[in-house]
Amino acid sequence: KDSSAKKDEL
Amino acid sequence: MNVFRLLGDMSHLLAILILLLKMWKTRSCAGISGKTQILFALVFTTRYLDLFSSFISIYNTTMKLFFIASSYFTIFLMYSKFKATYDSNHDSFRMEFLVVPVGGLAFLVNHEFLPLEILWTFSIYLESVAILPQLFMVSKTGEAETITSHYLFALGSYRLLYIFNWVYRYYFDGFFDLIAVVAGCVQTILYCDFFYLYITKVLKGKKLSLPA
Repeated sequence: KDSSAKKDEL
Repeated sequence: MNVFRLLGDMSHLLAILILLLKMWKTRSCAGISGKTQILFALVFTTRYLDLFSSFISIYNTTMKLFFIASSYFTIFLMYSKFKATYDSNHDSFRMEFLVVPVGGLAFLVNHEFLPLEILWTFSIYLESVAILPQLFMVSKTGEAETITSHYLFALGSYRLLYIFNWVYRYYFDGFFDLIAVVAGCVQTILYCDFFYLYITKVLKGKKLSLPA
């Protein structure tokens, strides 16, 4: 759950 | 980036272009919910605040800029240029019934209690219900222009494709964002009724009409 990954989705 | 996410973004872009084309060609915004467009502008504004602080790619930046610009331009067309054709009587869904609960939920359920993260979460939750005023308006008027149903089909397909993108990313990148996935499923489920009507009616050349 690495949701903190950079928000690369639109 | 994967094929599902690219198709999803293209479907989203297509939806926006169809809407602008419809308004420009018919010089009218009849049958379109201004409230849904306002909610979309709010979704993009709260989601893309990191537009200048974090650079992902040219594609990412240009798409964000286009989504923000087109959402405000659409509002300008509906509430100014083609105001005379805006059907406010049928566009009567109370936006505050969506914004307030979604705002509260974003505070309670998020990944990190930080301003940017809470605003992003708010934007994700809001987008999942932002289409409700539009669907409500279609149900009140009992029908929708064919081009409007194409707009809704492209718009609904975008998040459905994003669900495939999340499945793909889960298995191939190990990426998983529960908030985005749950909200994306809710958003797509809201279109199911419309998808059924679109496939059984519009694709057979009939007009989209809801059972009165």
